[in-house]
Amino acid sequence: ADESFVKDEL
Amino acid sequence: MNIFRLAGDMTHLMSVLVLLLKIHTIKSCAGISLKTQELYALVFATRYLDIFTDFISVYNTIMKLIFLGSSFSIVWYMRRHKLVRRSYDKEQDTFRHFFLVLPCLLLALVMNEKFTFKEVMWAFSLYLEAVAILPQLVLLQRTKNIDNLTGQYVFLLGAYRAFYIFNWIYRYFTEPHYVHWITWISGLVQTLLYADFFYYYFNSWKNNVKLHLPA
Repeated sequence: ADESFVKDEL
Repeated sequence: MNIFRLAGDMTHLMSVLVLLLKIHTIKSCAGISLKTQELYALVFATRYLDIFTDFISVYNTIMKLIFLGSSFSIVWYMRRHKLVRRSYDKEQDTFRHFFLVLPCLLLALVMNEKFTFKEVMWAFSLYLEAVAILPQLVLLQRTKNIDNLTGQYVFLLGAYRAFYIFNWIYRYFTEPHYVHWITWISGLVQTLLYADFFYYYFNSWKNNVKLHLPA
């Protein structure tokens, strides 16, 4: 997906 | 979520609580750099732009609110609170943090995951966090007697990113395609900046003497 990677870290 | 990241977040939370405890209870910010606190407020403001758009988890949202709230309230305390601001060492805390913000912004414009506002702001926040501690470390060198709470604050702040490095190693080996050079390099530089502080902090703890950084 072109969506940039989900920033799951603080 | 893995144990390293949880340990990192808890250590980071502890560093913020130690600082709030010091400022709120003894109404003193002696030895604390306002410049570093302002940089951290900017780091969180640019890092958590997606706090209301991308929901990750309750934990993630709550921690973001805590870091945003605490960093801005610490800046407010040090600037506005009549008692706390009196203990702020304006003459010594002279690091021109503008010279940290600008290079980080320029670097973020060049080195980012994607040239969008959010991605550039995200990269900027990582570069800025890596160097945000510099005014504080310079201030520590200048102020001779470092009180325990300030020493613990800086130590915890450095330790949290070290835990994150273990988290990135763990995720690299357990999650396919988990490669984020911007985060990794920034986090490594950030932790290395604490290296000499850790060295003196450990020695002062080992020899049970007051923490004293060489001029």
